[in-house]
Amino acid sequence: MNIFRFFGDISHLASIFILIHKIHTSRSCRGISFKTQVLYVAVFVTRYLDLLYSWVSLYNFVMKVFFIASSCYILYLMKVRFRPTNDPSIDTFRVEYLVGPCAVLALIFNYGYAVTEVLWSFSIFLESVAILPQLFMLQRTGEAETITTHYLAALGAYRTLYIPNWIYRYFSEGYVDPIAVTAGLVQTGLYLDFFYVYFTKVLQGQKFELPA
Amino acid sequence: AGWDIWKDEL
Repeated sequence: MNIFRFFGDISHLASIFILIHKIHTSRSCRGISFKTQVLYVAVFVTRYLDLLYSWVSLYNFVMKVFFIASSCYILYLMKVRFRPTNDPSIDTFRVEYLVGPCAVLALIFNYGYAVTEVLWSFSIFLESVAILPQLFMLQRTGEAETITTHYLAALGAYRTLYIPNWIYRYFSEGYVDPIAVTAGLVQTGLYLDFFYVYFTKVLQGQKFELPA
Repeated sequence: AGWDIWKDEL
């Protein structure tokens, strides 16, 4: 564990708390892509199957359980508790275009032909693109509530912090995980556009609005 | 193997 990864994980936790806080205080999940949230559940469940057979640390265990539980809770908030505020008509990204290629990539690039290894790879690839339905929705509506942009910024910060973490690990452990790093770089790249608007508008006190 | 050690990442 190094500070980059630690603060990355904290940022990831923070993003989830921000999202839950947003839904509760506004009593609405408007502006949140249900599809992205479903993809996160799929990511966590397929990656953390190792909860059942391997022990890393208490930190690792608690975080994994939290990510699975909180992502399921968010689906519940969106589909049951605040269902009327969820508008599927603007959440139109075709998820099959993400899941299919990720499944193919996982079958080609993995660390061993075991179900758990292929699913682990799949979850890494899927996480890297899971935010796309959300970003697509943002693009379509052209604006976002400030709290929603804080959620995305925290999520993007988590991914960004993993990059110095890998550089640190490369020097301290002499190894780089090619699958995690490649997918991670792609994932961080997806946030660049968002970050630009976030830093130039939201953090200057303006509303998140995309040029028409 | 290296990749096995790295499975400690979330």
